[in-house]
Order: sequence, then C-alpha cells, then structure tokens
Amino acid sequence: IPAPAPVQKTAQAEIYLSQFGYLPASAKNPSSGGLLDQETWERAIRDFQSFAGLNVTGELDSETTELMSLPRCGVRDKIG
Amino acid sequence: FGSDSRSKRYALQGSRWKVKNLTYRISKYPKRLKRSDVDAELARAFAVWSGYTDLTFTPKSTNPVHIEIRFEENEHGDGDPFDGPGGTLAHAYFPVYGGDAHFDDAELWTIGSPRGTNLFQVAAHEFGHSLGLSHSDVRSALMAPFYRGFDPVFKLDSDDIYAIQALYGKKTTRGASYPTSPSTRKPSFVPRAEDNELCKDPRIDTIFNTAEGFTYAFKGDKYYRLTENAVAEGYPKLISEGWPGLEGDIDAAFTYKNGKTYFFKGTKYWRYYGRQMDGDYPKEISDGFVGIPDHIDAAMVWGGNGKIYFYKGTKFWRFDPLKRPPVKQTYPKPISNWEGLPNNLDAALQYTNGYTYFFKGDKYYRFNDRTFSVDEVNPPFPRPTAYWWFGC
Repeated sequence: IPAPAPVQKTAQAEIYLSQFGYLPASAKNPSSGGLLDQETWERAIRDFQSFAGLNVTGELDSETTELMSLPRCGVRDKIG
Repeated sequence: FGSDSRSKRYALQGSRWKVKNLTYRISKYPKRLKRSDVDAELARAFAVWSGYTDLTFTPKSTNPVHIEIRFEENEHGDGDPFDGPGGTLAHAYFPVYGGDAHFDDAELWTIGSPRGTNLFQVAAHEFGHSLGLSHSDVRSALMAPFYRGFDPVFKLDSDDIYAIQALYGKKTTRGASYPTSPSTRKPSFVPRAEDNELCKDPRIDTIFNTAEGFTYAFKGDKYYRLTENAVAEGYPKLISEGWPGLEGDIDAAFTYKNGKTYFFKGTKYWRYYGRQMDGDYPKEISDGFVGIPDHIDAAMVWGGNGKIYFYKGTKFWRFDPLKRPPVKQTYPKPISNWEGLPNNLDAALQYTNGYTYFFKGDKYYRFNDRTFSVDEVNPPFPRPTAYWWFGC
C-alpha cells in the first residue's frame, strides 16, 4: 500500500469527518456549500481526537491529519 | 458514552440477531487469494466470536444466508464506494441492515504475513459489525476503527469480549470455537484419569490444527481431539479410522495455509485434505521436502512469517515452499536460537490463538514470537502438559 499521504486540506478532513459520523452527512460534499460554523467544526475535530485517543486540541494538527490517512474500516464511528 | 472524562469502551449499534446459529456465504472471492485459503481464514475470523458466545457460523454455497460476504472494488451497488488501495479497507452492515460484509478488493489481502493487509484481522473486525458491534475507542480492541498492522499473536481484547457477550451472553456450549490460550485454560471437567491415557503418560508424538480449527494430539496408533479445556469426550480414537491410510507413531504434522495437512514418519510423508488422502501417498520426504531430513522430531507453520519449521535433535530447518531452493544453505541452525527451548522436541504447534507452543516429555513451552524467546510469565514455563492441555 502506497505510504498514506496525510490528509492535507480541510476539505478532505471535512469529507472524512462526515463520512465517519463526526459532521452532518451534508458536509460530505463541500461543494454543496454546506457552511459550517466554527464551533461545529472544532467540536467535530475534538470528538474525533478523543475517540482516536489523540490530544484533544480542536485543531486540524499534523497528528490528527496523519491518523485520518491510516487504513481503516469504512463503518462510521458515530452512529445515529 | 458519558462526558469527555468517560472511560473508554465498546459501543453497541442497537441491533443483534435473534438467532444464534448463523449462516454465511462468500458470494464473491478476492482476486489474489486461493478460495480454500479464504474459506479457512474467514472461518477462523468467525471463530473469534464463537469462542466467547454460543454463536455458531455455518458456511453455505447458496442463499438465503444471514451474512453475505463479497470482495468488491469502487462502487459496488450499496452507495458506499470503495476508494482503491489504503483508506477504507472494508465495511459491514449491522444486523438490522442485513449484516453483510464487503471487502475492498483493491487491497493486497494477505494471510499470516506482515505484507499487505491481514485478511483474518479485518474480517474478524467486520464480522463484529455484522453481529451488532460498533467501533470501540479502546485502541487495543479489535473493534477499534484503525487497521493496526499484522499481529502474529492475535488475541481478542477484553473490551471486545464484554461487547459481544453484552449482546449474545457468555459461552455455555463446548466444541469447536476460537479457544483462549491454554495459559488460561482450566479444565471445566476432569475426565477420570484411568479413562485418559494422556493423564498417565502425557508425552505425545505430535499435535496439530486442522483447517477447520480443530486441534488433535497423536500418540501411538490413537488420536485425541482437544477442546479449550481438555480432551474432548469420546476420545481416543484410532488414527487409521480418522485418517484412512495413515499409519500410527507419527513423528510430526502441520496444516499449511492451503488447508492441507501433512504427516511425517521416518523417511515418509502423507498429505491429506480434510480426512481424505490427497493423492498417492506416502511419498519420500526427500521427494516433497527437499533439504529436510528424515525421522524429524517436530514441525509447524510459524505465525511470525507463515513459513514451515522442522526440528530434529539439536537443529532446525526453515522450509519456504515459495522459494527455490525451499531451504537456504544457511540451514540447519541450532535450536538454541529459539531462546529457552530444549533440544530433542516431541511436538510443535501454532495454536489458533496465535501463540506458538512446543512440547517435550510431560511439559510444554509457550513461545513469545515478539521477543523470540520462551514466554516469561507466572507460573513459568515449562508447564505440565497434562493439566493445561489434557484436563488431568
């Protein structure tokens, strides 16, 4: 498997966080213009960092984007 | 889950199967693995869960089944497309949504190897979803969402065990299951010693697993099936009845990842597929296993690299069927390389819990594949085989 390229852009992180249940599904397609307020965005990152056992910073830091690029199961972490 | 200070633990999706005897079907196989290998690995993956519950999993070749398994690429009809190598490896549906499991066939699925993506581990995880488990935030849990690389000494985390037993209760039945390591085996019944020859003399000729996940010990012309606690009831039986055409007093045996079991005695060897002889046997060891001596003491497939190891006297050989020559010039090597092991072994086994075990006389050793030495635990190894393996 090619070495995972860390998730660079916020857009990819948005797709990832909505794919795995941290953001509303609408965010999965950022081109739909689904605007996100800062609080929702930061909470989503905090939730993911907490679930994954990372330092909970609320920021898309390198440790977080690195983990987002690892191979994983496609089932959502947060289910309704 | 509670507040941010919540303790880490498993999560249940909210649905489960109302029945415990489930069926499954592999309706689309991966491109790069042999079907028989995939059958064996997925059976082992299901056995992870039946080892701790009364769930049973029966493979079928036709629908209807409870759990359908498919290896697909990209968009595959469920609106949740795969993404090529890396990224998402597989997904599965909770019981309320059908329980099916899909694997991304763009991945390099491997068996017993640190290369690629380990099929057994990912399948055991996905089948957890098929049974109603969601992701756990315990990083060491099988149900954690991230693939953590090949683990030759796979063991289910207690978090996973609590989760599956919260849904389906503890295991009450005996029989073929994903046994815990013998270090935690406790005989739940003690056969009358006079009934069990192995209690009087626990030395065995060989011990091996079959592709179905059963463990057998051979002694003289008889064989015993071992459960997770002891010798299964109704044994010993005659080897010649269990494996028609096979002699007694076998020196060594192992089941390779092709699902076939190989038996060795003196200068000869036999190959079986299940209980049927798989061709015109016996053949000379020098024919089929070039570079391996006659009259070996023990043999096994090591979980650390999937290669076959033979032991005789003070030496061992490594046999790799995929290489030419299959035995490098640098072999044999001294058994003392396997730190803590004695020479002149009787038997060796990679048990279905992933640990490697060696047997000599009335004792056995558990080998730590990570430290490459006999496990240093309490009570220490070697331990009495009769108590821990035969339920005496």
